[in-house]
This record gives sequence, C-alpha cells and structure tokens, in this order.
Amino acid sequence: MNIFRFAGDMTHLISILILLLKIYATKSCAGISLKTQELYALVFLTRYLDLFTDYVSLYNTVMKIVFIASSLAIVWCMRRHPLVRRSYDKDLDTFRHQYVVLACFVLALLLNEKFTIQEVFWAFSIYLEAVAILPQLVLLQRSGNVDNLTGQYVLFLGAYRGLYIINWIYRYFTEDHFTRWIACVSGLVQTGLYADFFYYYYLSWKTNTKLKLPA
Amino acid sequence: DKASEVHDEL
Repeated sequence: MNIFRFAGDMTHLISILILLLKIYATKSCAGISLKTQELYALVFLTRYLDLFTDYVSLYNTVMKIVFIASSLAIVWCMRRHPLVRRSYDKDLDTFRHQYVVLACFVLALLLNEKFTIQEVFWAFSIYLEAVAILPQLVLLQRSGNVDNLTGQYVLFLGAYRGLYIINWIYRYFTEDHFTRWIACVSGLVQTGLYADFFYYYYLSWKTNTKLKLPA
Repeated sequence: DKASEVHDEL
C-alpha cells in the first residue's frame, strides 16, 4: 500500500468521523442528505461481500467493518434517533436516488470484470459511489448556506477521491499491470463532481466568508 | 488473469 492510498483512506475515515461528530455534538443532521448516506451504506454493503471470502490484510478487514458499521449508524441516527431525525431537511433532499441505483445496477450487469454475483455487486458499488454524493450536493445547493462541519465533511470526502486518483497514477507506474479500469474511470467521474464544490470552498476560504453554493 | 484477483482497495 502506498502513501497516497493510505492518506486517501484516512481522509475518508476523517470525513465519516466529522459527520458522526456533527450528529453527536449538535444532535442535528441539518444539511446532511439521508439519501447520500443510504447510498453509501448500500455501497459498502455491496462492495464488501468479500469480507468473509477474500482476506487481504487485517487493515482492510478492519476498515471494511468500520465503513459498514459507521454508515449504518449514520442512517440509523437520521431515521430513528428521536432528536436527530427532527432536524432532517426532508423537503430539500429531493434527489431521485432510486433511478440512480437502478441505472448503476444495469450498468454493473453490462460492464463488469467477471459475471459473478460478487463481481457484479463490486462494479455496482463502484458506479454507485461515483454518484452517491449527488443528493448531498443538491441539498447543499438548495439550502444555500453550508455549516462548517458539513463543508469539512464534503471537503474530506473530495480529498479522499483526489488521493485515490494519485494512488492509481502511482500504481500505474510502479506496478507491472494495474488495470482496474472500472474503478479508475468511475473515480475520475466522481472526483469531477467535487470540482465545483472545491472551487466555492476555496473562494470562501480565501475571502474568509461563510461557504455558500450558488443556486 | 487480473480479473480474478481480489480487490485490494477499499
């Protein structure tokens, strides 16, 4: 594992910790898209079907369990926690995620590395992760104001994607035949979705003003 | 065959 991959995993982990901290400390999930969180839970559950069949390293196994458990905990809090659920902006969270799930599944049936249940679901999780941030970005854009923790959450998620791309470039040059093209193309699409957000985050940081996304 | 290798990334 190279340093970029590790840094990517850590920023991913930090983004989830920021989100858990926000929910725990403020007992509020205002500004957070439940749809994006449910998509991430689905991403982890379908990608880590190999949890009990393919052992890579203790690090991988622990991280997989952490990602599954934390994403389910966030969804549970937003749906069931008596205080947290009241702050959920249901009317702003309007992205039609069911079509995205369907489209990703059809794509995974057509484009996969091998036509097995595990590989199809792996490809599905890769495609779904690429677009899972969309409901969150739509919600932030519709609500206008973005609070600090929510902004940092999306920033760290974006950093994780960026670092994974550097990791793939590094692997391409240092490993003989690294050809995870499904993950690479989807990863590029996914990181592109953050470009706009990064730009406005940079503007707000530079001018020292509150982060606002244009409608 | 690379396709049958395990996925080593998260």
